Parts: sequence; structure tokens; C-alpha cells
Amino acid sequence: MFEAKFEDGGLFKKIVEAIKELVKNVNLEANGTGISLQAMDTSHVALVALQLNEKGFKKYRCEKSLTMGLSIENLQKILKCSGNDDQITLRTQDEEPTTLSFTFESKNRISEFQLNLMSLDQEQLGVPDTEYSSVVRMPSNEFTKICRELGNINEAIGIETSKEGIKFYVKGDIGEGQVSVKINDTEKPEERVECEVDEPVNLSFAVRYFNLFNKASALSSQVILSMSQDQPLVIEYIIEEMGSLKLYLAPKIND
Amino acid sequence: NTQQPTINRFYDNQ
Repeated sequence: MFEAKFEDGGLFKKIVEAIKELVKNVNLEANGTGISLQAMDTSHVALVALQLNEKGFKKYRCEKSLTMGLSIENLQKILKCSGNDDQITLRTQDEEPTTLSFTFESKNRISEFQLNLMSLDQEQLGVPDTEYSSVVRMPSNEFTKICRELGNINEAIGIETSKEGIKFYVKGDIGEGQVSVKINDTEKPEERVECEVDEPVNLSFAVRYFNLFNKASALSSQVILSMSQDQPLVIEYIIEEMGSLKLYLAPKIND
Repeated sequence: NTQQPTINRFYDNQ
């Protein structure tokens, strides 16, 4: 028996919106501590990882660990039948569920849907706990804007960190450009830019993955970029009171 | 020129 009730159903919709461009079919894992999801994009260059803690739900019960294989596209079709202010409850009865039930509740209506599940034997990757040598926290819409703008100039974006801050740069056929984001300790937390740089990094990424993921910026006003040289970058959106949505992206390397 | 490795190169299958 599994039941998880989102107080703010709109949050669940934003999470699905953020990952739908990157992953097609996912295994949703539920256990006593909460819900998690880990899936690679079709090219296996990026890895999406969601973690939602049971304490963040209005109601949460999961007697036995469950794996529910679902198509993100079909999940979206069901969620499109809900309002952004609805409370959303996920529920299954059996131990080996073949469907996942959804209840959408608002002041004046209640809806019930069932999504057919599928069995997906997806490889799960072990992401080692890593001490990243550069960790940058910045406004999420700023990061989104930079990736979108520089992505117009070149398909690869460089990220260089230093004690002064973080620099995004592109060198394309049409020319080149760079954007340096300065550290600021403004009292408005959503506008703060913080850099912890033990070791500076200089990495290059395919910017299309950033732009496919940038709807996740609706989840949090700040984004955390964790980097180590020649390691995948981690883009993390903290989901207030619930957990986090992360994108791990393999860097491009000069052969 | 640059290569784009997959994420599997960095993280092992569990």
C-alpha cells in the first residue's frame, strides 16, 4: 500500500515539466523514506535524479518498497487534467502495481485517474558522494538566461571558476563571448551569488542539456552548480521542504 | 577537437 499526497500539486507538475525534455520512461521508486527517480537521457550524457522526502508530503505511507515504471509523456497527459492549485495524491494498492492512481482535489471538484505502469529494466548508476572543488550558488533565472543567450552563439559552453566568481564563455564560428557573474552577498537570498572554490575548474559542456533542463528553474529561485575538473557537473534545484532535483552532466573533453 | 563522453564513463552501474 503506497500513498503520497502533495499539498502543492503544482510542484509535482513543475518537476515533471522539468524532466520531460530529458527522460522518456522512468522508474519511480517509493519506500519508507520517500520517493526517488533516477534516469539517463537517451544519449546517456545526462542523468536526472529526483529525491522527495516523506516529511515533505501532506500524507505519506509506503509499507513496502515499490518500483513503478512510467512514461513521462503519459504521466504528463494525466497531470494536464489537474489544476496548478490542486492537491495531488499518488496511490497504489498492490505490491506489484500495474497502475498508479491519481486524485486531484480542489475546492470545487475531485478527479480520479489511473495511469498504466510498465516494467522497465533500466540500469541504475551509482553516483559516488563527491567533494566538489568548486560550488557556485546563483539565481536560477540568471543561469537559465546565460545558457539560453550563449547557447545561441555556440553549442558548447565553457565554465571557469575562480575566487572572484564564475565565468561562462563561448567560442563559436560567428565569434566569441563571456559572461562573468560576480559574487554578491546581497541580503535578498534569491539574488545572492556565492562561490566556494577550493580548486578552480575550467570545463566545457553541451549547452543543449542545460536548456532542456532549464524549466527546473521554476522549482527554486537559486541553483547550485557543483564542479570538479574532468567530472560531471551537478545542477541542483532544492525543492523547499521536500528534497531536490539534480542533473548530472558529463563534460566534453579534449582528446 | 572535443569528445562528448557518456555519463556511464564516470558513474558505474549499480
